[in-house]
Amino acid sequence: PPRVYALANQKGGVGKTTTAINLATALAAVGQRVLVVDLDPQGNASTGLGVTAEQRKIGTYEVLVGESPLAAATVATRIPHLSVCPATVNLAGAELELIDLERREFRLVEALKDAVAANSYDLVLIDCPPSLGLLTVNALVAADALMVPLQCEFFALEGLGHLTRTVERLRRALNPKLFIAGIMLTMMDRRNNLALQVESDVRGHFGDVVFGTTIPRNVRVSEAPSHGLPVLLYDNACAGSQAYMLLAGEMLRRRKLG
Amino acid sequence: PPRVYALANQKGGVGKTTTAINLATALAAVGQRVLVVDLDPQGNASTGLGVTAEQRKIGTYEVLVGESPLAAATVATRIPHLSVCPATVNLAGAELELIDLERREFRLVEALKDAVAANSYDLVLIDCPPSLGLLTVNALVAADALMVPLQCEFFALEGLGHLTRTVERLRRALNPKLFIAGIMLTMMDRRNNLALQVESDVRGHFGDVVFGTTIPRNVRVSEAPSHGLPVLLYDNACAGSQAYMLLAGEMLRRRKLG
Ligand SMILES: Nc1ncnc2c1ncn2[C@@H]1O[C@H](COP(=O)(O)OP(=O)(O)OP(=O)(O)O)[C@@H](O)[C@H]1O
Ligand SMILES: Nc1ncnc2c1ncn2[C@@H]1O[C@H](COP(=O)(O)OP(=O)(O)OP(=O)(O)O)[C@@H](O)[C@H]1O
Ligand SMILES: [Mg+2]
Ligand SMILES: [Mg+2]
Repeated sequence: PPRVYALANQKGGVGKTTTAINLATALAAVGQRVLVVDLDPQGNASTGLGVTAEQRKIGTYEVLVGESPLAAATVATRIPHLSVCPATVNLAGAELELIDLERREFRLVEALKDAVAANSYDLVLIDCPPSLGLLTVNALVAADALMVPLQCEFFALEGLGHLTRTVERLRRALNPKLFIAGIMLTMMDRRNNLALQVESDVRGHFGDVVFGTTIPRNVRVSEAPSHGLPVLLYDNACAGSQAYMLLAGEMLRRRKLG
Repeated sequence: PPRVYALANQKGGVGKTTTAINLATALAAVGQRVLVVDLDPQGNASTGLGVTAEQRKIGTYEVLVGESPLAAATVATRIPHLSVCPATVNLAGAELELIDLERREFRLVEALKDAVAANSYDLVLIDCPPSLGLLTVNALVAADALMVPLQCEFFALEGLGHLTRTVERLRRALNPKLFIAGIMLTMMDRRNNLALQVESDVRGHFGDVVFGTTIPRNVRVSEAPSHGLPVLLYDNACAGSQAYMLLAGEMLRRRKLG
């Protein structure tokens, strides 16, 4: 089954980071050994997993520019089986610096090679920034599969075509194994007609690629990162936590079926 | 008073585009001659203002790479006094193409020179993508002032420091007149403690820079773009429209006071 997943969507604020943090936690909770790679200069995934500034002295930036192996940048979290390669704002500089480097799209896949070969992790989740620049391209080249968090809003739907065309282009040019393994609907408010309309459009167009589990809008989910905790640790009984546990289960069942 | 405003925030999904569309419409409704420059390859501001694919044959991409003057790319909207320089996904290519061009940070300010000199507009609002790359840098160099739409969420707050440091750096290096003219709180849900907490943190830290008017979360605001309409035309009486009219009034009063 796929081992490395990119969580990407150039539309901003659709739940990429929240899904990376909480899906990774839910997968680790059932015994999967998980690595989260924070590829966003905002460093939100690192913050949401409780990584301190001190622990970010070496991070994804150093790994991409070749100053550090992945293993040296990776830190443990308070969640058993869950590690993270953290990000800081200096990662924003990597987009410009990578431009002139050899094999600039392959920096991340090279960095992950040893970890994948050594079977250190069952799953790697890469949290991407809201763009289709060189950082996200590195994630899509390194990934076996792409997961697309999607907010049930009009602008989010508008961007989906551009994302799927980009994936198609990268599959042909740089990564023949890349495919869209799943679309997860986030911040879903079932009282909202627009959201229900977007859901039916997306399911109509993408069919079974769309996870049956939808993630509800739930204020506990947005409170958790201010405590440096995934929502599963912050409030295990809330609707958001339950949904991410169900999503993890659905993802693992799909992987088994191949 | 400032004439060119950048609407920027590298955090995704905070309401940059929604504010550009609806603030511009509210300003045009009271007689200001307004130009919206869509600097986001997603082209959401163009879509939300009803610009067809046909009308985007020439857009911001052609203007930035020097293939077209701004006037030839600008199209009228159905709103009197409101024009837009639209965007398409080819604008994403400009980030890479601008890298090797002379004065790459000054492409937009050069393009706006004639329009500003000819006094064609009272106000120019530039909608930025969710990053601090070369497109947003072009907006910050062209702008007299920066407006920061801010969602009352923890991750949005985390990014504010990085944005203000970037503005400081650009002011020293490329654009001495640049300052943060306003921060507008968007998608505000007053029943949500986290949102009230973020509001008090931001007002405590930035004082009067933060607009008194907050924009409430209002489903009519997110429905409007699917009809190609600003919310002021889609549902003039809803809470979102009222808030954007108040925000425009507050902005114009500030400009008068200088
Ligand atoms: N299910 C949910 N319920 C409530 N709030 C949520 C939910 N999922 C995400 N959020 C909040 O919505 C905002 C956007 O989510 P998030 O930052 O994860 O999106 P993103 O796609 O990673 O954004 P960016 O494009 O900036 O990287 C955050 O403030 C987050 O806390
Ligand atoms: N006041 C509001 N009430 C309800 N929904 C809103 C409001 N403002 C914005 N939205 C919705 O929230 C989503 C994010 O807003 P918008 O796209 O304007 O943010 P953005 O900062 O421009 O995003 P990006 O970073 O992708 O450019 C959109 O789907 C929009 O329709
Ligand atoms: Mg994110
Ligand atoms: Mg936008």
